[in-house]
Amino acid sequence: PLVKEHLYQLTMGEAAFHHLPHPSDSERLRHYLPRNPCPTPPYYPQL
Amino acid sequence: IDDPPGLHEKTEYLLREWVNMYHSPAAGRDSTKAFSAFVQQMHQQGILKTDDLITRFFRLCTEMCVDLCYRALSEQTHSPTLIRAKCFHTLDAFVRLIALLVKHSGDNANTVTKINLLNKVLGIVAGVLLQDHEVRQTEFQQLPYHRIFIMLFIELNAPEHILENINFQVLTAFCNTFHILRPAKAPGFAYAWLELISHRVFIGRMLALTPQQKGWGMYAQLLIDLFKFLSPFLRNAELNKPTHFLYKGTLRVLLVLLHDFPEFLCDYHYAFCDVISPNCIQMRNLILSAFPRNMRLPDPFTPNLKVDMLSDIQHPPRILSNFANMIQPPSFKKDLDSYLKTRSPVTFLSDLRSSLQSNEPGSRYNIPLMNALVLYAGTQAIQHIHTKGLTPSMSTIAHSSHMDIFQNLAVDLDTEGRYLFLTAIANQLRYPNSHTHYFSCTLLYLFAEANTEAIQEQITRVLLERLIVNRPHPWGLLITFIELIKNPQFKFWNHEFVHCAPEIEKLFESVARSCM
Amino acid sequence: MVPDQFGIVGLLTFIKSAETDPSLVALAPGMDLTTLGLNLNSPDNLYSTFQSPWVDLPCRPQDIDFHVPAEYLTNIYVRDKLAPIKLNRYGEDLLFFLFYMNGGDVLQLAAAAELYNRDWRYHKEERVWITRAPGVEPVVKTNAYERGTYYFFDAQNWRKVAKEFHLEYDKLEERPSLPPTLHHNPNQ
Repeated sequence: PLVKEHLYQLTMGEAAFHHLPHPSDSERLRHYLPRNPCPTPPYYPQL
Repeated sequence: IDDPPGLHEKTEYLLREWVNMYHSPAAGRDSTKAFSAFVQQMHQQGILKTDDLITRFFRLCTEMCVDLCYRALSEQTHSPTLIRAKCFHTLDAFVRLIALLVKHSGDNANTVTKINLLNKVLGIVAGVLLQDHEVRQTEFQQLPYHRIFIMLFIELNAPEHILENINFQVLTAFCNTFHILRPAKAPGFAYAWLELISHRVFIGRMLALTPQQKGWGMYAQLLIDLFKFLSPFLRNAELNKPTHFLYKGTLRVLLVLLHDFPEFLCDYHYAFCDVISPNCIQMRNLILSAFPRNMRLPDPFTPNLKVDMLSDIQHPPRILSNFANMIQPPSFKKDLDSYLKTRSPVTFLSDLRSSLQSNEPGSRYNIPLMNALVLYAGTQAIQHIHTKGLTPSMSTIAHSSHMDIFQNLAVDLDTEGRYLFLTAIANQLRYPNSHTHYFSCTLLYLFAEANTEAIQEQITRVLLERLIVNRPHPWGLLITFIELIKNPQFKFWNHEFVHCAPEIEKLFESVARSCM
Repeated sequence: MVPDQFGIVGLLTFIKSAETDPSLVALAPGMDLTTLGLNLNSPDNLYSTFQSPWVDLPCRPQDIDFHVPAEYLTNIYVRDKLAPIKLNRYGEDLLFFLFYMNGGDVLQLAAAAELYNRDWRYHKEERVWITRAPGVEPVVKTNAYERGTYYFFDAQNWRKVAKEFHLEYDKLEERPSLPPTLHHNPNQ
């Protein structure tokens, strides 16, 4: 069975899951054309 | 504790000043003009007088940057983009200050001062993170720390002469810090941590650009940290959504490594398999499927493939783990070496089982010891056969002290121990090399010579479970299984366990069809 | 046979459990690794465009930072002088560029809306932008479809190509709608 430490890790991991890093967190600030992610239609090119 | 009176206010003033100077058009190229003026201010405020003051200054700056981020993140009305812009406005300035102080610490030739300062700052940020993690618990936010680490790493890997001179020490400093902050120690930082160690600049530096593969060992340690963290949850198949997400992210990173740096996975496969839970079959297969890029693997489905004739099976793979040292205690290693050399005393074999057992909670066997024993005995066997001018085959591997050990383990262990033992053997079935060939022969020999059907059933089980998962599949696994089902010597299809249930029959037929 | 989880029956039991328990799927049959958004057949390195372990797309070219000469970093000197971004001022070429280069971004939607304003229509099945050839009326026109000569924007070769086509109206996207709150950008 999972020990106390593992259960603590699961709890912390679950909390962190709700504010995951975003790719822009590792990128320079873009003043002119920042990322503005939003849902786009599935038939639009994504890549 | 006990910051000197007024230091907090001085630090706040200086940090604010620096942020303004950093963002001003008058900052100059790479903020150098601003930096020269700012260092004067730091001197005037007495910040650079003592090591203690410098340390406190950095700690307070880090805490202020972190506090600012928490305040920004709590503002519900703003968009995520705006919140991040607000946080990064200060964080990026702070990172630039650190980078400049490191670059200009001591004179140009003095790398020690620079690295000492970097280690100090990284240690401070890590310390603040761990304290924050402990205090805030589920309210902990990774953003400020993630930003500081990645932007500082990118800054310190700019193509500048001063930085190129200290690059390996910079990489070492970051790897040490990431090891301190590994997921087991800061699980709330785990996602940011994986993002950091899989960042394209980090991977590039650690695995591609650093000469003579000097970064490989440190990177392997970080992956081991990750696998160790995941292992208890994967072992228990405890895949709640967050853990499943982390596991999937890990698979993505491994796929990148398999594609771009297969030799890295080859060299460290042993260390990785030691910490990956036995039921993580696909992840393990991914690592075991790696082969050197200059190698052309013969198609395992080639009819009448003569594996014995491949030149690659003469050559041992590189294994950058000291598995011999993992055979503990030293007295056991001594007895093992003695038995391998002299095939005595016979009591060594009867005592083997108890030597492999473990009192660790949740683990009846010492898996790392089992793996080390198997690989050590196998490599010694290969050496022994080569010294006789022979190559491993079903006949040359038999009737030796090495095979005594393997046969004894196959017979004497209970089903769990046998499963772990056979898993250790199957972990060596990789690309064409002397280990793959030897251990393939060993598995087939154990099957042919088994005195109970249970042994044959478990050999089949260990191979089958690796074949029924989605790709990739290691070359050595495929050729071993194909040999087992095709070679009439093994009478594979005559065994009851192949036909015991319709689903099992269908499963074998399906796998055999895809193999043949 | 081996009666516990370490034999063939144990394996079969695990596989059967995985059919109904999603948390076991990842371990038992495992995942189809070709669906994780990585081009495993790429002749180029993957790490150099690897965006994140949590995203199944590689980096967009504009997101990959490089160390460029400091002289190139002019934004801080000119940002107050830059004209705000107004898509109705730009040529079609730039609008197509913005559309194709900003997948999953508000800018893609905004470019699509401006192309719509200029009588381009996005064909949802063909996944291509179409407009009527100027001055050329459709040969056939009904409530449901029309047939005639149209310009297709070929994104692979980056040019407009005239083609005869049977155009069904229900295959065309309606006017693209932008999200209610655009994120703040002082330049827009």
